[in-house]
Amino acid sequence: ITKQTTLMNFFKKS
Amino acid sequence: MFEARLVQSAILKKVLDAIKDLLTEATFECSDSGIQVQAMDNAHVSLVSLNLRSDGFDKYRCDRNLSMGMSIACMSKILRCAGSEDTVTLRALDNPENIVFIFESPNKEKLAEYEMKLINMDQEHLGIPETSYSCIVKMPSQEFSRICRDLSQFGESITFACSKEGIKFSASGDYGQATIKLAQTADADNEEEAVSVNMQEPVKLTFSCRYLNCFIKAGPLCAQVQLSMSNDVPLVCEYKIGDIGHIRYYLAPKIDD
Repeated sequence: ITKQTTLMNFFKKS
Repeated sequence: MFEARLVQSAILKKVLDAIKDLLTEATFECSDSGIQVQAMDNAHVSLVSLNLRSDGFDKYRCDRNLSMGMSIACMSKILRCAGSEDTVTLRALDNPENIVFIFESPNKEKLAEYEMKLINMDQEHLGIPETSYSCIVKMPSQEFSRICRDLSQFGESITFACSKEGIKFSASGDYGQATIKLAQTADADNEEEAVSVNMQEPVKLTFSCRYLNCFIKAGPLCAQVQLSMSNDVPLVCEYKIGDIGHIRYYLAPKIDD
């Protein structure tokens, strides 16, 4: 089973 | 005063077609250097980064920096009203509540103006670090579109596996499995048809078809698409927009739970 990550897992808010 | 003119409104139409399925609204940042948009879809799984350089416009004037929140659906409706040969001009005042789209026919006999209300938006900007990617694949955008559409029939996601040999796309679901392999093209006589693979390290990543099928709407903008990949980081899918700029889509991968 795969889980969808979000961009928040990789990029920081600036 | 902000004014930006493009002889080919068709470019802007294609740009809107390339973002309207992902974004409901977006902030257009206008400055001396051009127009930039950075916006995520509602689920924060994908991000659109659009850059249109001022020198790519036929006329460009931006006296002070502007942040204009726009409804993408409304903008798309307006651009559908432009004739395929029309010139488009975007115009706004310095503290704008509206933006005006002006379409002019090639013989200048028809002039259409559409005024759109701007919207106040919460700014949510992501810092995207400069990354050197393990694999960079360039391929015909039509081929990429075809692969995404074809494999979407077999599963909800597509696995991209890139090695020295080339790139392999695969999808699996209740009905079975489908795989498409593309090798690097031997002769690069026709740049538009070429497949090139620049690999530092093999990569294997899985992405949702739903988003990929939104990205391929940018296909009409450019004959080639560039896929930048590293393990466990978002995909970058880039289409050049003529000599004026680019659209980049970032897509968060699916991971094994």
